[in-house]
Amino acid sequence: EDDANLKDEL
Amino acid sequence: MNVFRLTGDLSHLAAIIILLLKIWKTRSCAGISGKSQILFALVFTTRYLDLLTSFISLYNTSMKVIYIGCSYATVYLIYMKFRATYDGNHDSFRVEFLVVPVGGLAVLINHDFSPLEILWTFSIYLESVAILPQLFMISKTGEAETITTHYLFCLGLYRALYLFNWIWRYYFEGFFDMIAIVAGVVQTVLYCD
Repeated sequence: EDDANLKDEL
Repeated sequence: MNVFRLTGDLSHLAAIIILLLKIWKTRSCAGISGKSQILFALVFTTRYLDLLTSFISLYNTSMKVIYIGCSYATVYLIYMKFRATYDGNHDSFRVEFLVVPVGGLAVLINHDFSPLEILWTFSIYLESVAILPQLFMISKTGEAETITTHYLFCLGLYRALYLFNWIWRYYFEGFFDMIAIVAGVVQTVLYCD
């Protein structure tokens, strides 16, 4: 779940 | 980072720069929807608040700063500097019909009920419809200058490339974000015309 929160896209 | 995302970001950056230079050089924003530009500035503001909280990479941070800077500069040129050339009569799309439903949807459908996440979701949904005032204005004036069509093409291409990026990331990283994908498909379809 936390990687969905990590917004690495612009 | 993959080739689709990089070319997508560069296409997005190109669109933003094309528009800014066009307004600056011709000293006119005729045919440009100021409302769409305000919506884009709102999209970047609500999406890139994490500039203050998390650092991902120099590329990520610098692109976000450039996007925010250029979008506000564009809004400034339209509504302040070259206000006399702003075609308000044709830029008559009721943006509240976009912002309110998008805001409601962001509160209802999101990954996590936290302020930052809801604002991010709001920006994703808003970006998919932010071009509507511009398309509406072109339909009313019945014409689009060549440079505006280049701008729209690059802007449409950017999210289409992101769709490939998401396919790539799902296949190689098992990562996918349904909200971004659905909104990205809607956005790309809107540009097709």
